[in-house]
Amino acid sequence: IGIDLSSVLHSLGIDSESNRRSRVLDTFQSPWVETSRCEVEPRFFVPD
Amino acid sequence: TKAEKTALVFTEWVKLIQRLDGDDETVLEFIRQMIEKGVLQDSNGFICFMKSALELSVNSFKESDPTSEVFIAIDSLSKLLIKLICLLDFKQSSREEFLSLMFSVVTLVFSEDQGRNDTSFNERPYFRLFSSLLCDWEALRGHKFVKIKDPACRKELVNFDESFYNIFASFLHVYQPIAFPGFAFAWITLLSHRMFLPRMLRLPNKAGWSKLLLLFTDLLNFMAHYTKRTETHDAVTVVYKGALRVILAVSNDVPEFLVENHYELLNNIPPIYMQLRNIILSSAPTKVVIPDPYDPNIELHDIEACQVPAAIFYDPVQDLKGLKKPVDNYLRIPSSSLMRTILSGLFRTELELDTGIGYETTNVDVKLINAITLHVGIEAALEKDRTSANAIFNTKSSYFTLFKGLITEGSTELKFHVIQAIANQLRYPNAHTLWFNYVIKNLFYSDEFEEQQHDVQEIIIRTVLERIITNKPHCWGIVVTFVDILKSDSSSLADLSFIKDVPEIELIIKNL
Amino acid sequence: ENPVFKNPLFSPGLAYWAQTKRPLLQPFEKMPPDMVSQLESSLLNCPDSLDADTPKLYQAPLSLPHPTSIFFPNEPIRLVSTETPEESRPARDFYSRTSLARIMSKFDLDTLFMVFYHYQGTYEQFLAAKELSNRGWQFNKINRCWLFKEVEKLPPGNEKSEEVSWRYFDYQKSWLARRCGDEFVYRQEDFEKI
Repeated sequence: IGIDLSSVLHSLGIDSESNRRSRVLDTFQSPWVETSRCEVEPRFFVPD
Repeated sequence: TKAEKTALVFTEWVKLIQRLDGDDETVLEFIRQMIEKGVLQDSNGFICFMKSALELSVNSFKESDPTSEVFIAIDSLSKLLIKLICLLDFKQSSREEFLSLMFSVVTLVFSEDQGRNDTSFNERPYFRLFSSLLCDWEALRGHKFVKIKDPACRKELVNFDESFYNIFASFLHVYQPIAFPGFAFAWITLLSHRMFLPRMLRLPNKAGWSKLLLLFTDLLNFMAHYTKRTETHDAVTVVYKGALRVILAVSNDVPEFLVENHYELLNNIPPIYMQLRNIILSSAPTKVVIPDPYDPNIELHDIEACQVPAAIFYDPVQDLKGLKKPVDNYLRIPSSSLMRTILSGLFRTELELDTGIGYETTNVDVKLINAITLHVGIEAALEKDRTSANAIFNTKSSYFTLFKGLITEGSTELKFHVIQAIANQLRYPNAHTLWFNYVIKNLFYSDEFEEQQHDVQEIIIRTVLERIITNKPHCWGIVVTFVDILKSDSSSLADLSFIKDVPEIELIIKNL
Repeated sequence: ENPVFKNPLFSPGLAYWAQTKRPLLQPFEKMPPDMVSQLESSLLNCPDSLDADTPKLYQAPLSLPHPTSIFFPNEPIRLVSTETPEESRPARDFYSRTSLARIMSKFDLDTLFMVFYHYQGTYEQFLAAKELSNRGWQFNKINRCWLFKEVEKLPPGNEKSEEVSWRYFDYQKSWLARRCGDEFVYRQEDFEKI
């Protein structure tokens, strides 16, 4: 039967209501909520 | 000893790289001397050094106070390796060979560590090494490696970028959970790493998709193998939860990956993971507009998107085995002898275990059935573009009669798997969904099945219903098909014996 | 018996590695006890987001001398608010959803310039640059200053409907936003695309 995915989507930062889709894989902390203790530094580029 | 000398050199490196920026002249000079003075003069030298450095770093992690910086040595090693990829002279051998050698040495040290220590093995330092390599590589590659001053080197690295990720993925495949269960959770974390997964998904020309599909297959394979209806270990349940979140994230960011690889992904997911299957099957390309499937005025043929065939990355034709010729020949000129050939090719010689809903073994080659079904769907859409819609939206066309033949002549089990395979193509609005909607409706209402008609109808209703009674998401194509069937003949549907036999189902149908 | 297994360079790791191929070729039907304990051990040691974070070995000292001189103003910069309303902001990229970016969206300009000029090459500098850019400031690659275009609507009856003036943030001397001279000419290629 599966589960109600709304809390899972929320934990991922996916807003199903919003029109604008925001990427989540680039700031993905961990596959599990329990090990997503802190935000991780995403890729970035600083010009010289 | 040589090992002690190597350890000393590495220790010096660890101290140095904490005090200076990686581009400092002193750092570069240190590496230059490592090469000139024989520490890294050849492959054997590199293997010795790498083994020693890695063992030292892992021990450093094990012996460090957990509240302190436990990864300093590992991170230093990562930094050195990335620097070597940039600085070494690659005239004799390639960067690809060097990277493979590097990962091979890690694999040897890793294998020995986990082999010796079994349950006291700790995956974290190895995870950290892979993670830091990804982060350090990412820091280097920004804006096409613009930080590399030498233009020739910069060009080489730009060309090497794709190989870096694919070689990394190849080695990740070596560490798959079935082979190294002691690394399983670190493995899943690496697969979904922010510096790996989005990169692999977005490499130009889908260059990372083949390897990525292989890795997802490894994950699903592990889950499929150790999910039992009676008792599934708690750890496997946790693996499932992680896999679910990762796949949902992919569905959000790059749904095209799931859309174009749905066939191969589903080959590795047990049927009882219905919601996970639905997530994959209900993914749609970002630009496609999904109309309301419950809209009573919906006309599938009028939907623009339904004229466009679904993009396919993993072509099922490679899985047709000896049946490609008979199937293609049948589509050109159908004959009963070709039908018999195809049918006999679908049966297995041995039972295969499967965690199905209501069954535990299969006598038929489910993967082959899936391959044929998708292949015929692809060919049908191509035929429509070549000739006309009437060539395929026609119960006399070979495209349709192939399925009808399989259903008529096949056992109940074969009927079931064929219908399941057709249902797997009822996805977002596209030409395949449109055609298979036609196929399944015509199979439902066909009066040529005689005494088998109720069996066929029961299997179709069961197949569609089991995909809708789960929690969302539900596939657009499945909902539309179900609504079609309900709309056209709702009164006699509720009267069907197999519906009346199960009061709960009767209630659902009546409510719907 | 293969000679590669006798090579001291590959031993004993290769032998251990070869053993892991067995479950791949002949998967167990049910998880044997040692596999269960390995899996549980992996779960116990599962890396978390801290383990996956970017390594930081060398931390550069602050890039410029810290402006603690008495000549530097204590009160915050007073400028017409450059904060654009939420809706008209550029399409949100994934950075804007991170907590650090959200915190920076509440920083004073002072603080943003401080982070930008003093934390060279860092993620914080990058985010400060993004935030300044979101607020309409542009970074001049030549003089390394941030510039802001002020558009003043003139009352009707004037020859022009608006008056444009440019301000730059003087990070080297006064730590204030100053008006650019009349000779200033805006050239798009001099500015960094953030």
